[in-house]
Amino acid sequence: PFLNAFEFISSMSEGFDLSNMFETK
Amino acid sequence: GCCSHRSRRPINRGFACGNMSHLADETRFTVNELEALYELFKKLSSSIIDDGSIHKEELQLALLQTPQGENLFLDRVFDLFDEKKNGVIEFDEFVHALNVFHPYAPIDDKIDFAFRLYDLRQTGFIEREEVKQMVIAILMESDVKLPDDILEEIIEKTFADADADKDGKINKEEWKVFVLRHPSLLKNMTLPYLKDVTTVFPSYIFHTEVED
Repeated sequence: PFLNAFEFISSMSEGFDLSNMFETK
Repeated sequence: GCCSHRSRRPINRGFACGNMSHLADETRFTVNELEALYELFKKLSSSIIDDGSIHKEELQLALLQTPQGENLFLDRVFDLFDEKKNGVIEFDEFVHALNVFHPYAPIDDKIDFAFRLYDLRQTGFIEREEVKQMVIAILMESDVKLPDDILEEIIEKTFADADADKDGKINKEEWKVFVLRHPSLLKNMTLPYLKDVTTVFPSYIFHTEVED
């Protein structure tokens, strides 16, 4: 199956996942 | 309004009330929500160096749970937040950037922000080398090995799909057409938390003194 490079980057890169910021304790 | 409380108890130390309402005017956030975001900002900006600005290490600690090590993506996010390019994220910059991540922010703003994230060298194009560099960075992060020919094939197919004029780089127009066909690419560009930041984080409400 075709793996879209951007799909891969956006789903795998933690540095792009700002939701982590809201989970800081 | 927030200013009426000033004489009784200092709130938003380090960020004036007038600025708060100015920020509310230029973003999707209400003053109340900005106060909640300010609590988050204070937490992030004091995690390593308590000086009222978010340093790269502090953003990294929040997003990656460690202040150490190089991270390509973290660097890009930090650069885009740091509008004034002075090496730290101030509250107004924090709010401006998060505004793009609001569930109701215009999709064009999200598309544009994502484009700038991926345009590593800020040339106005997303180039093959940049995409390759990002994929390799993730493979390294996740300790996954991928044969070179498979990597090349992924890049090749992605560009066959996205690079409409076949010049080897993706311009803004091509990017827009591409992400509208693959809307899941913008998933990271929306933070549902922001829709109701004051109720999602009750601990922040505790410190909030403004009533709607």
